[in-house]
Amino acid sequence: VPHGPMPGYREPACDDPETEQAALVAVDYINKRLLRGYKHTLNQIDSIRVWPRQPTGEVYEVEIDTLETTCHVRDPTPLANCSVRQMKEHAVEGDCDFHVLKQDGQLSVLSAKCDSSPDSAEDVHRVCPNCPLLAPLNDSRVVHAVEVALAASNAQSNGSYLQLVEISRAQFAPLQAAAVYVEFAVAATDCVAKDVTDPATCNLLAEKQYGFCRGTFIEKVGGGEDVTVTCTLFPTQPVILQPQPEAPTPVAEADALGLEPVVQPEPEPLE
Amino acid sequence: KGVLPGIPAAGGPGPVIRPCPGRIRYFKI
Repeated sequence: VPHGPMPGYREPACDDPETEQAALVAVDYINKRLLRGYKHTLNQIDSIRVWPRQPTGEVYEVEIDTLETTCHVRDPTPLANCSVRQMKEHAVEGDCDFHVLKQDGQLSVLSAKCDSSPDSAEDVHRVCPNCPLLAPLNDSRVVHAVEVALAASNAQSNGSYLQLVEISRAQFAPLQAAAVYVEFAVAATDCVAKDVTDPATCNLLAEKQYGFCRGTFIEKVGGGEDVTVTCTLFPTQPVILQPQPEAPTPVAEADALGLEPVVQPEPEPLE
Repeated sequence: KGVLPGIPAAGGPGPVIRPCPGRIRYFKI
């Protein structure tokens, strides 16, 4: 029997079904609210505490590690079908803390706090000495590579003119002198790609249609540029308004749990 | 026989399985 007063919480095992269920609801929550980048998947549950909540229910205080997948957040592919970014591709890890309310058998996220960080260059080169590393997204060579790749995609397209939404990922290929590998998100506009003279006259479609492009840009030694690019357009996604969980008043909630009253922000879209 | 959590009793069952952190589903970075 532990010394001192019994804590107000219980600690199931991190691999218990109830713990994993709360963690999976939390991961689904962040993937629905990420504004940019890639979907994340559950990698490990670090810790769990379950607090009783007055008058009913329980609050799961759970800390998890996630790993980035290769699916962009706008990609409707189910998370289960998204590959985890491998270490040799320069993996990215997430570290998240959640409060998940369980009431009447339903789980809903009360608060979420996440940070993500790429693996270290040493770790990447330990598994693959010549693998490319992540490059800064605002590097001028990256921005130029994306502009050339998007222009090439629009030039060969019979469909809508695609507009850049975000540069999602970039790597400098270490062996080829000036090769840049880029991934970026796009959105369809109301212009036909081959007729566009002034892109500023094109507007995003009312019912947004996003897409995702992967390209390789090479600056040839004797001058000139080469680019290969493939873009995939996603089906238009009906806007589903997220039912906001009944967010309890944080202070009252904290008192009920005997926690420090930490004012949790409304569940905002996660950047 | 009462033992402190996390300390296997002498001659008792095998090592105590720590409840957390849980299993790693892919790899750690």
